[in-house]
Amino acid sequence: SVDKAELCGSLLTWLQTFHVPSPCASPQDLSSGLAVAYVLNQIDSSWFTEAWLQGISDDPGHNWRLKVGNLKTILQSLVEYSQDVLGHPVSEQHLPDVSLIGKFSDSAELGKLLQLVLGCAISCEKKQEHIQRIMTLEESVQQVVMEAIQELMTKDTP
Amino acid sequence: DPNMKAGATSEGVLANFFNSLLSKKTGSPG
Repeated sequence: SVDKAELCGSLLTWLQTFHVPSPCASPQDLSSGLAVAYVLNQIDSSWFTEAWLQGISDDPGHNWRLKVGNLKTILQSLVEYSQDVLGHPVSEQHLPDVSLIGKFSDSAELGKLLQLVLGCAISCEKKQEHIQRIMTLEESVQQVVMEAIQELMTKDTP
Repeated sequence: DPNMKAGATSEGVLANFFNSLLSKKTGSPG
């Protein structure tokens, strides 16, 4: 399977193409969930609405409980979006441990979270825009993104 | 140049993959 820490680095590069109003240059920046929430709002604002964004704490500082709370909200909405809107449930092996992201900015778990965000971007109504943007990225980044998508497409192994 | 050839091949694989995603119906990644 794709190395999730390497995946995290490449998907961070991809995330930066969204130009969200919150830092997203490092796993630490993403550990509050705020930047990811802004990206999801850009991916589908009819599901990840402004009202939904208001429910994400915008200044959790070093309070890991607030961060984990944000990340749990985000993960739950992502899982529901995949199932209810895109029609493909997220399998258990792809679910990140958000407490490790909130407490330690764990890049492997963050890679798994960003992989789910990527899955939404390449399947949503605006997928053409997202896929074309991915195709402008550096080839080595595209390679990792491709492998991450292929892994998501692979059915569960027993 | 074998390196150039390898580069062109990998570029082709990437382009094929992402173009095939583009042609898929929305909401059907797999």
